[in-house]
Amino acid sequence: MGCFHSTASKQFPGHEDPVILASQTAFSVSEVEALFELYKSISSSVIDDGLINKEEFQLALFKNRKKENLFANRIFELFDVKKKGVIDFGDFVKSLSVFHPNAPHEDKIDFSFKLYDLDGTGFIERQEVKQMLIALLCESGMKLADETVEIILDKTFLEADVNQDGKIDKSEWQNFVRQNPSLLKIMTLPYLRDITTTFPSFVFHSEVDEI
Amino acid sequence: KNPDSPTLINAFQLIGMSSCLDLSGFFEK
Repeated sequence: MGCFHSTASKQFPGHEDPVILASQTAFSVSEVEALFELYKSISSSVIDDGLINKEEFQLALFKNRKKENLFANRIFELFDVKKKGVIDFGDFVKSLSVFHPNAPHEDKIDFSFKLYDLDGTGFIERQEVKQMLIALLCESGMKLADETVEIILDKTFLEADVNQDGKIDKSEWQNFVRQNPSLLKIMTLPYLRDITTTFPSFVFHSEVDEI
Repeated sequence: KNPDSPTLINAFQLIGMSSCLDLSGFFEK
């Protein structure tokens, strides 16, 4: 295999073989290569170092590098699999794979649990859920009295926190999501089905026979 | 307080409305 590997691995630190990435994710080799086209554009948007920093991540998502947001920060932290403060190509593909329509349901449940477990303790605590609710209210301009927020939290924890210890563990989250499947809607990106048609230029850079 | 109110949305349904949890921005040129 020629230029995809030799050139890409020099210019893109942490670059991984698309064939291996395809075998580890819900993507085909062609889709991984198409994602590389997207990755190249994002990772060179502010600093052309072959890695995605938080500013580039937010610029790609919101077209606005200044927007600070609790959820965007948390998603960046989860995409930064190796905890280096930047996202490399392997991190990007493996994380996006969870959002593929064909990705295992369990992977989506795991990712959503980590997303809402803001401090990574292994539990979704009431204070974290309140913090996220307040962030959502600020972002949307919706106004709810603190008492209403507490009522929503009471009701949510009454349903989700089966052992009533004030925090939601992984198994409680799995049960809660089964009862409320719409909660996983944010975990599927239909765009990922069409990634090769969205970034067709990947065929000009591919050296893999599958295409 | 009436935590059993059947009309009440749960906290995660509300949180899921955040536009910042929508990654489709990556694919919009």
